[in-house]
Amino acid sequence: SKDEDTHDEL
Amino acid sequence: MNIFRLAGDMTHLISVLVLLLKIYATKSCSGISLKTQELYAIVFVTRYLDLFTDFISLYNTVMKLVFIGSSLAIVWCMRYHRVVRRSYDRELDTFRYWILLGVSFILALVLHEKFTLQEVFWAFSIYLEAVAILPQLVLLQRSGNVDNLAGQYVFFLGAYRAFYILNWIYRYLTEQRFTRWISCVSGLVQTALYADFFYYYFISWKNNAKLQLPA
Repeated sequence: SKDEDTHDEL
Repeated sequence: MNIFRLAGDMTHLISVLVLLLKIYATKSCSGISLKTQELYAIVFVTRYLDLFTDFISLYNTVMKLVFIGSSLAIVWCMRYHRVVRRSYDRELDTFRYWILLGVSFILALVLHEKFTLQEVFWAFSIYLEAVAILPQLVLLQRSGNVDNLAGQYVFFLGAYRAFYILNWIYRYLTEQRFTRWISCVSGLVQTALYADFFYYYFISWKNNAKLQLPA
């Protein structure tokens, strides 16, 4: 899903 | 978001604030490697290309702006501020960091999550961050006197990545799909570099001697 692909960590 | 990642981000923020404090309070950047600061500016610019395209959270966006802004401000200060620039150890800060840039970029072309511009630059920034501290460690070794703010800067910078390792362990245990191998392995290499520094830093602190990093 989208959120798994984007890097949510800094 | 978990406590380890929040602690890591806060420690990272502290390391940047310590550095800004040192430069503004003492109007000096002695003991600080400009090359490491330039590498960090490249790390943040290439990692946060999604700043304007992917909105994760207000926290995420604000922190990205802070890291990009502070790293560029420090580089500007060390290069152009008429007082600060005079205290830069130009002749000691001679690490050939083009090697670090080249190897990280080649590695990113080979190892990445997806072959897109953003993902290749993201992987590049992860690999580059792991080795970005090397010019600073070499400078500390050469300048001998571990100016305590410079030492504290490296300490917090190392602690932040150690917290992130706890964060990756936590996410591995709690999330069914763990896809952060690039960050995790690179983060382990990065922390290993600091562990080495911490060992010699602790020894010098215990013996109240000058920091002697191995050649």
